[in-house]
Formats: sequence, C-alpha cells, structure tokens
Amino acid sequence: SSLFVYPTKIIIKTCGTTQLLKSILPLIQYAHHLGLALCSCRYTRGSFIFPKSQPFPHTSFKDEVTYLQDTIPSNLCFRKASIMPSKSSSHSWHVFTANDTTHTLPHMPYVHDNELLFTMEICMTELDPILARKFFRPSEDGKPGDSAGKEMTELTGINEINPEALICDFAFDPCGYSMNGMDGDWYSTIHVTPEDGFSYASFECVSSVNDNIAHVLRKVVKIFRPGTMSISTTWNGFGNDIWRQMASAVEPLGMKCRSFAMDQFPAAGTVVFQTFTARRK
Amino acid sequence: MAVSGFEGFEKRLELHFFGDDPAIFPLGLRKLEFESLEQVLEAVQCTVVSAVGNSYFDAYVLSE
Repeated sequence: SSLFVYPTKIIIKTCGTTQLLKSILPLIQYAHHLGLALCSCRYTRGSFIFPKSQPFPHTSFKDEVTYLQDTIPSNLCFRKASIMPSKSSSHSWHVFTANDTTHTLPHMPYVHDNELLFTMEICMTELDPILARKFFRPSEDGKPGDSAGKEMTELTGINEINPEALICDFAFDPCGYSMNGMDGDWYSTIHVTPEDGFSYASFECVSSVNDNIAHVLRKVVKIFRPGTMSISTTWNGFGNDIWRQMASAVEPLGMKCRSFAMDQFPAAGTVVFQTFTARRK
Repeated sequence: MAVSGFEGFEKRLELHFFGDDPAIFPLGLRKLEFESLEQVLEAVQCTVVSAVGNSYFDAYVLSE
C-alpha cells in the first residue's frame, strides 16, 4: 500500500480489506485546517475476490458509492459511478468520480505544458512462479525491510523500469514487496504478493502520451510474466489511443487483449479498462 | 478473513484540494503533520513503513 502527498493532491492505494474510504473525512478536516477544500474525488478498484471479507462500507460498490455520496461535500456536483465490464465476471473496474468544476483545472500543478498526462493502474495475477520467488526473503536474513527491499529491487530489475526514479522500497517478511518511485513530480508504485496459488502484483504510474509507455509496460510484464493482467488508463480529456499502444506493446510478449471498455466521467476525463491473458503455449 | 490470505485487488482514492491563501503554498497538503497522516491511516488500518520525499511530493510505503 502507498500514500502520496502533493501540495494539492493526495493518493492512497491500499490492498486487502482496509477501510480506505474512511480516510476521506479526516483528510477533508485536516486540509480545512490548512485552508484547503476538496474539489475532486476519484475512487477506483478492481473486483473484490473475497467480498465477504470486506467490512462496511466496502461490502459492495453500491454501498461504497452511497458512502462516498454522503461523505463528499455537495459542491462536487459532477458525479458518476460506473462498473466497467470485461469478458470475465470476476474482472471489472469500479470507478466513482466527483468534481467541482469551478476549481478543478487551475490547481493541477503537475500538468506539464502541452503534455497530456495519464495514470495507468495495472493488476497482475498468476505470476510466473520462478520470477515470483524473487520476492521471498532468504529465511532469517536478519535484514531490515528497506535494505532487503533494495536488494529485491535490483534482483528483479524493478530499478530498470525507470532508471531516473528515486526508489523507496520495502521487503516484507517472509515475502511480499512494495516500492514507490519518484521522478520529478511523477510517482510510480509496485506492490507484490508472491505466494504461489494467489500471486499478485500491481504497477501504477503517471506518464505522458509523449513518453514511451510501451517500453515501460514491456519491462513490467517481463518482471512478472502474469497469466492475467488488467490495465486501467485514466486521462483528462477525450479522444486518445494510448490504450492501443499498450495492447500492441504486450502482444509480442504473449499477452493478448481480451476485453476493452471505455467510459467518460463528467469533468474527470476518460477511463479505458483492458484485460489481457497470456496466450496458451 | 479470506481463506487464502491474499485479499484481492487494491482500492485507490485520489483527492484534489484547492485553496485561495497563497501563504499555504508551495507546500499545501505537505504541511500536514505526520501525526495527522498517521491518524488518517489509523482509520484505514495502515501504518507507514518507509518514506521518501523530493521537491514535488512525499511518498510513503504502507503496511496493513
């Protein structure tokens, strides 16, 4: 799990059964003490694999949306909730957005001139077991999490995804790995659960349509060799075929695009949700 | 609790704020006390295990 704090933006990404939505109210209150007010909210997640393990309000997307609707101030009046399908009932992408258009655009300090930025959220399961084994710590290595994490970053080649990035990594005991990357005002983050039978890895980053995202994507796929993968791409604005680049980038690596869904969110841009599975050998 | 220990895909929340008082910038939300962040994360049932920052933002690795 990761937390990113910018001058006017906070991103929290947590796994498992954490009660993420309960962070909204305290964050609004603390920001208010600083003289800041909420003007945009975006909540996204994949499908719950164990919905009955999820505490309220995460018991269903309907409950989550009700909680969000009740918690967010009314000035965020451009709202939409959407479940974006794939061909598999266990893979859909849930998105809730709420925006106050009077303050949305000017405060985006990270919008680079003439660059269209996008966020890519990747979820990967059925990782290659041999590659996943690299995310197990040698037994009783006695190292602190961060130095073991650094070794894992180099051992797996994660440091080569963006050689420019400052990396903060952590290896859990006996297994599991998290990393945050910082490249200027762009973040990237990776979380890995390597146990065989329910292995999982996520990769998320901000990038520009002018950058070679295909190159990054290929590196990520080679590090984990997932059996299944979903990519959710979010950008402000409409009309963009970055998702085509992603599908063609991973095709040579044996990952075939199985589904595509696009949806638009008022004052919040476009989301494309694609699922991929490894071509059977 | 989930049988296999892996509890599924992540959840992600992104909040944007605005403010008219120039005095709170350039740091803005980065002025939040670490204790305040910890209280927010307590509501979420997470703790900070590692942290780094640069001139643009702060990044925290969390653990449930």
